[in-house]
Amino acid sequence: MFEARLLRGSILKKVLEAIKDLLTQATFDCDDSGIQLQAMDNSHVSLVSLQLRADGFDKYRCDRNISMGMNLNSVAKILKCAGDKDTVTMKAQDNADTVTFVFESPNQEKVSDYEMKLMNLDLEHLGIPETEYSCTIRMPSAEFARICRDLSQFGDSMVIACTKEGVKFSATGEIGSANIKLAQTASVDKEEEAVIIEMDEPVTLTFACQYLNYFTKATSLSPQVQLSMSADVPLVVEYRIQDIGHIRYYLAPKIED
Amino acid sequence: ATHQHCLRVYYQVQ
Repeated sequence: MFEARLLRGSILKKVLEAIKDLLTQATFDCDDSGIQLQAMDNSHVSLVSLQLRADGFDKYRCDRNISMGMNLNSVAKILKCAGDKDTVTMKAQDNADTVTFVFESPNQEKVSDYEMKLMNLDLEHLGIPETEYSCTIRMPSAEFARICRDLSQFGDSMVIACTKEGVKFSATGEIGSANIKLAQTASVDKEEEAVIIEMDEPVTLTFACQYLNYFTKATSLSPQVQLSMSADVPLVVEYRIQDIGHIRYYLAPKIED
Repeated sequence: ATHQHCLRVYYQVQ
């Protein structure tokens, strides 16, 4: 039997909102350490890696490892039926072909359950090595979302150039060109609002704005976002989910033909 | 023009 109960049910609502536009279906791999999900978008240039640790749930039971293939649009529709303050429980019998979501209102007066058919997905799994990146940028997630939204009006690609002075986001297109420079925050009094850059060597890479705007759907999950870059490898955009895990997006850089 | 590699170019399929 698998059962995962989360008092902060809004986390699961936000997680689905953060991945349902990029992925159509994915497998939730559950074991006693928690829930992992890894899937590429249809074009295979971006990937989502979600981790929700068992110890972040208010109750977590996983008698046998279980992989549940789900249509993410359906899951998003079900989770839209949960209130922001509801407790959400996900449960499934061993080798079941359905999963049940139970929503309990804070005063326990309303309990809803939604049963959904599981899918047989044989999605390939990529091995992503732990990597030391040349540049990592920690910044307010709302700031990053704003930059992606603003610059994507100027062109379908964004150049991210990181040096020890700071990070520059640029885009050019028919209407002109745009540059946004963020300097490293000097006095870090409020960590959440700081721009913190760790740079071993400068990196400049180009990415498709469309995917970056999909990634920023995760903004409500974390006040900060971390960008990790090295020459000629995919960008990593990470949103930490407090006390339970993270959601990481990977995006292949655009390279000259 | 530019292109993007599929992520299998960067990460090993397990």
